[in-house]
Amino acid sequence: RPSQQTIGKFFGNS
Amino acid sequence: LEARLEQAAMLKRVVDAIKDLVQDCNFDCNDSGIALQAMDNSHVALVSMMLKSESFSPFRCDRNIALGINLTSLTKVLRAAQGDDILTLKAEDAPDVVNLTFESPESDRLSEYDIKLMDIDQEHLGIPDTEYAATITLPSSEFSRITRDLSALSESVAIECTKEGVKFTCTGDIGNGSVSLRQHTNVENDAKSVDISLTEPVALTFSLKYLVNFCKAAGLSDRVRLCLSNEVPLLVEYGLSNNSYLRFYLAPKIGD
Repeated sequence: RPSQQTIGKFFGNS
Repeated sequence: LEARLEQAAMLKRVVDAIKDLVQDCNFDCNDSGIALQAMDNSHVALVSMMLKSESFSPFRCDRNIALGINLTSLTKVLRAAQGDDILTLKAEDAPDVVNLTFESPESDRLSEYDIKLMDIDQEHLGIPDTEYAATITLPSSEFSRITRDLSALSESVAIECTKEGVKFTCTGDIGNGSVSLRQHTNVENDAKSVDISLTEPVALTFSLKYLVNFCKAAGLSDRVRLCLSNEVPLLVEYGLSNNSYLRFYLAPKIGD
């Protein structure tokens, strides 16, 4: 079952 | 800040489209316009709104300010505006409140509200410039229908884009379903066309709950753009006039 990722995993802090 | 919108409907619809996803938001105002970026509580979806200065007439912002606004409060006040009212947003330097006025275009009615501002300590994310592998532009009503229909069967949807077209597939307890769309040009009404541009095939899985939520923005634009690359968040974009936009990013589901 695929697990839900979070946005923070892909987009860094600016 | 002083920003006058010819039609209150635009702000009413934008706020309506995002208020169930994000609650307390900074409206970042500078001379290029009013921007908002916020994640939902679970940090799975990100809302990015840009209302360019050209969408207002006039627009004046002498100093950069962040207006921390609770969207439930803003919704209560915007409910007092008619769609075709002229809406003006005003805030001073280091403001405690944002002032909204609604002017009826055909009568002398003027209403005026202040909303108390909040200090919102929000992390701001850098959204990388991405060359997406697949870009699908379709009627926003079609996308709403697909997400609604498939969400009745399953929590998740797999979106596969190949040169054959785009396929939305779901599997649930009662069975499974899919919707396939091909590139299609409607000669009578271009808004009904489906445009697919692909540099490499894409297959990703997303939570339907969020996609259904994004579709609350369908009233803002006839068209919606879906941008996908493998293993990165999906971008769902509703374009507004004057290059303003409402974008939603959704993190994928990955792995077994």
